[in-house]
Amino acid sequence: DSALFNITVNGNGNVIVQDKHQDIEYTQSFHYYEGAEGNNKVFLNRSSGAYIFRPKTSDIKNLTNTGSHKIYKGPLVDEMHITINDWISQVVRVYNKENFLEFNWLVGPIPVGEHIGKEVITKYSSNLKTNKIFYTDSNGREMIKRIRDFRPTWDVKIAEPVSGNYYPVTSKIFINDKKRSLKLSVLTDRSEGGTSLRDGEIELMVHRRLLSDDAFGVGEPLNEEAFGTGLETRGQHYVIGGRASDVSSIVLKEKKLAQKLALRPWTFITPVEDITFEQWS
Amino acid sequence: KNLEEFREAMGIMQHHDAVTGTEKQKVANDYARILYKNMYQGDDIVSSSLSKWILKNKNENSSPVQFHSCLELNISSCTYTEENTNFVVTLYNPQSQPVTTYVRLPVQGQSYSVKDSTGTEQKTQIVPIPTPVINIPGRKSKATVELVFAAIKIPALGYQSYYISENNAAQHVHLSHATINSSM
Repeated sequence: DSALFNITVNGNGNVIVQDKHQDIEYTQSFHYYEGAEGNNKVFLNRSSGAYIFRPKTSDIKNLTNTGSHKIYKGPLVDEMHITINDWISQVVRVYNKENFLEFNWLVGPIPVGEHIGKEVITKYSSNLKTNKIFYTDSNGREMIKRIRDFRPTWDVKIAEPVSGNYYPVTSKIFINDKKRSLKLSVLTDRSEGGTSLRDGEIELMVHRRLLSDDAFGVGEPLNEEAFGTGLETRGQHYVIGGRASDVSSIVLKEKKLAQKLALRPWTFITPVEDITFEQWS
Repeated sequence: KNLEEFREAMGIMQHHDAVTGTEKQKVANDYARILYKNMYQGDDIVSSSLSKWILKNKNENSSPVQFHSCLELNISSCTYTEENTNFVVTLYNPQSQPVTTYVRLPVQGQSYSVKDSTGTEQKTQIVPIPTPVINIPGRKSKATVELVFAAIKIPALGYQSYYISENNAAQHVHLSHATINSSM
């Protein structure tokens, strides 16, 4: 009864989280977009690349879960190690008495054997009613209100419904349900692209591997390799839910968490093989 | 000299191509080289600063302490924690307020004692490093587990040290596998 979270993994490898104290439920899942590949001769036929995110279609592709999961519990941290397939895995962590979840993802090398570039996203789908509104930060300063398919200063017609709604997320993206006074935030450990394409959802792009240049100047496809294969990337998302009515409390918690992610203590090691604790002390 | 080169590297890294990753691959490789070299030199700067700071309160004959940073902690790899049975971890808090944080260190042993400077034993946990991380190409590490402990209230813009030693007998092992359960 005292547990803060109930966390389950379903048959698709998706993580289902019940934040028991905040009455928020969300599912975290991985998907990918296929990168558009054009001839780069006219603007509307440009490929997805280093400068632009342009998926071939608006549909996200689901992954087949061929992996497994294991749970490790201890006095300081409970962890769920989830392998989804050969190139996506993650650790979901709950530290003792902490009210947030850490998603520690590892993505790559993205397979491009069938010559299709992929842009991998992770999605947090909640039960919040958000009415097309979400918020992203601005270089870690103020939060900017974003409305899906809308621009505040002109009448916009979004031609590309996915990339047209993607915004930079320097360190934080959140949604809230005004009626229920609930808020769900995702804090990132690096700059990522993010959006909310459906009410209650937060989507963040975590890795990309593309096979064509986008003709914006770099002259190379975004296809980095190391050790003869595509790159692997490991990063973290902190997910925290809370009562939006309790503004000062949740803002303070999120601020502290964001600072923890961005300004972590520096770790230095000194080997002391021949020195006892008493001597060191 | 080290500081000047570090500043130059940080200047180069503010170019918009370095920030967004829109540089050519060979330039990206060169940026990585510059960044690595200067992070490494930055290590020397921090090490000598911390050493002076620590020795300020000791007698003048004490020998300087060498502090090493581990640039591959993000892939759970660190030679100094893996290869040594006794080591000191010093955490510098760059924030202007005290911070409590969990520390994760890649190690090879199954049980460790972690003491703060007053000799108070800290609660620890050993957690396996996930197999996909162990198999990352280019990760040259013997660590298969991580030692976890909480560093409580590291002073603002200050440091806190912990003395860590491997226990011979497998005591206080908090490693537990619960692969049958599907919920946490």
